[in-house]
Amino acid sequence: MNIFRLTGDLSHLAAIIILLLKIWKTRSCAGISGKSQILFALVFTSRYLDLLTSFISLYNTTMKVIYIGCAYATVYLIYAKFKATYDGNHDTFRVEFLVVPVGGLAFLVNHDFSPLEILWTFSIYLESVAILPQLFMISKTGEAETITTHYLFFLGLYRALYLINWIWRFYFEGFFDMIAIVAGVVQTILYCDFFYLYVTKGEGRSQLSIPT
Amino acid sequence: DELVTDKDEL
Repeated sequence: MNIFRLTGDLSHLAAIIILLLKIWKTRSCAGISGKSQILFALVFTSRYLDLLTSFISLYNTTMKVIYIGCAYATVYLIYAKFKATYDGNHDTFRVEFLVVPVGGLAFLVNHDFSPLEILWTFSIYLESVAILPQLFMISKTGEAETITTHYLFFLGLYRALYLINWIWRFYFEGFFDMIAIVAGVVQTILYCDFFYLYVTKGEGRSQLSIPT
Repeated sequence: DELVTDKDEL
């Protein structure tokens, strides 16, 4: 494991924990897209099915279990515990427009036509666009709380670091996974507009808005 | 191993 991969994982973990703590501490999930969080729970569930079939390392198993656990805990907080604070009226992105094409693509373009690999591919494609309901919600309400922007920053940083990790692995290990790389590039590009606003407007301001 | 993709990466 190289440093970019490790910091990518830790950045991902930071994003997940930041969101979970924000909701827990403020007792509110206002401004958070429950749909994006359901998609992330679906991403982790479909990707980490290998937990049931193979053991890679203690680090690997621990992180996968934490990611899955936190994803479902977040969904639970949004749709059950703090349901009253959920901003459903603004969380109107049609997720079927993501899930259905992504599912179809996973069937057509994958490394191996087996259930586990199709689900893995599905999760890679879905992850690349899973943040769209959240970005859509922010563009609709015109603002995001600072802590939400930190969440998005770490979530975007994670995939950007994974891209560097893949460049590293290509040079030093000859590792190359076209599906992961293309989806990773798409995912990172979706955050670029946000990154720009985060850096230029984020500091010293309490709110950040993404223009439609 | 029947897994073709890298399951080490998260």
